[in-house]
Amino acid sequence: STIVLLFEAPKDFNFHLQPGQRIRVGEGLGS
Amino acid sequence: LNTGRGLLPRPRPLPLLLLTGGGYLGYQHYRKRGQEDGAPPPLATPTQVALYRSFPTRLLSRAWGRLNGVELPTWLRKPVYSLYIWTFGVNMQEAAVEDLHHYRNLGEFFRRRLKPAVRPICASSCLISPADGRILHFGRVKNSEVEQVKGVTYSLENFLGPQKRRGSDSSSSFRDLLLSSPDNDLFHAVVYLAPGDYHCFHSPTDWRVELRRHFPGSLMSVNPGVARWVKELFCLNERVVLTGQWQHGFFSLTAVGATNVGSIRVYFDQELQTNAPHYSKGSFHDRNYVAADDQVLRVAGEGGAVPVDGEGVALHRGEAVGEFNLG
Repeated sequence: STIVLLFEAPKDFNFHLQPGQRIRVGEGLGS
Repeated sequence: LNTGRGLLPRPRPLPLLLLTGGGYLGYQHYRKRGQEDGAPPPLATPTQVALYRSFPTRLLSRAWGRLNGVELPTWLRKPVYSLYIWTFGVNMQEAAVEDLHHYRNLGEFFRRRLKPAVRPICASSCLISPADGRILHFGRVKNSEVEQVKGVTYSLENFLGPQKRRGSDSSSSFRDLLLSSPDNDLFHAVVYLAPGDYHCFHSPTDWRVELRRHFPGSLMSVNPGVARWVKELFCLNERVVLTGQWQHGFFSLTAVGATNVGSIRVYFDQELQTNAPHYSKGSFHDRNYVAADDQVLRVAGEGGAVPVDGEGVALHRGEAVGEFNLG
């Protein structure tokens, strides 16, 4: 299964992610 | 014909097998080499997608759900769940209940809860992960196309369905429809949950859900390999789209089902019924949480009625929102 987030944010929004990385509930996605 | 037949050597199974198998391996080798040259993997043709969709995945999914609803005798629980744990790398130390005999069937085991302390909420980020899994893709939405994996896109409008237009401006793009300010942009992130992952999903931020849109659909696998192969996969599969507003404007969370995990529950929406035996193609079912002025909406949550004022269902960062179920 898959969860897709689609959201509006200021243009300078940044993801703190790497493609393919493991992630867990509660960990920061970006700011 | 008889003479002809007499002249041809009788086809021996082994050489025939070697010939066809070798041919297939050769085809695969050159196909892979094409990918190593940096070319994106070839997408499935419409015929291949239609063929895949014609496969009775819903029937399979529902049968799989029935099987996993069968209560296991106590002595069988440990071996069955231990096999599942070993196969999919489940970390039982994090489970709220570690005793395997507690789970009456695999469906219950799949819905296991975690100890609250094992998933601390990041305080410094305005957006947190809604689920355990692997980041399949993330980034800025260009035009009105979203990438399910690098290089394979799907249409935003097909994915979310029609949105109410602001004002009378009909020329704006679908993407502009969603934005509340020209200083903002649309972003997306895709989390893939593997079979051994914890399968509840939580609120990624503080926001209000205004609309739930349930798209019945196919239940193809959403394995990353299939996501690379089937364009618009997320628009073809059964999914539940929650849309609303957060501090920066538009926000949506979508749970996409798959063959083995065909059912989606949203705790504050007891009306939602997924993975039904029959559905009409292309249909979707809305539930609006923004009450008309005089109406006070109350929705039943997992722990009783969830407070809903006229502005939708308020969700807080990290709050449990729903879960995927087997079958």
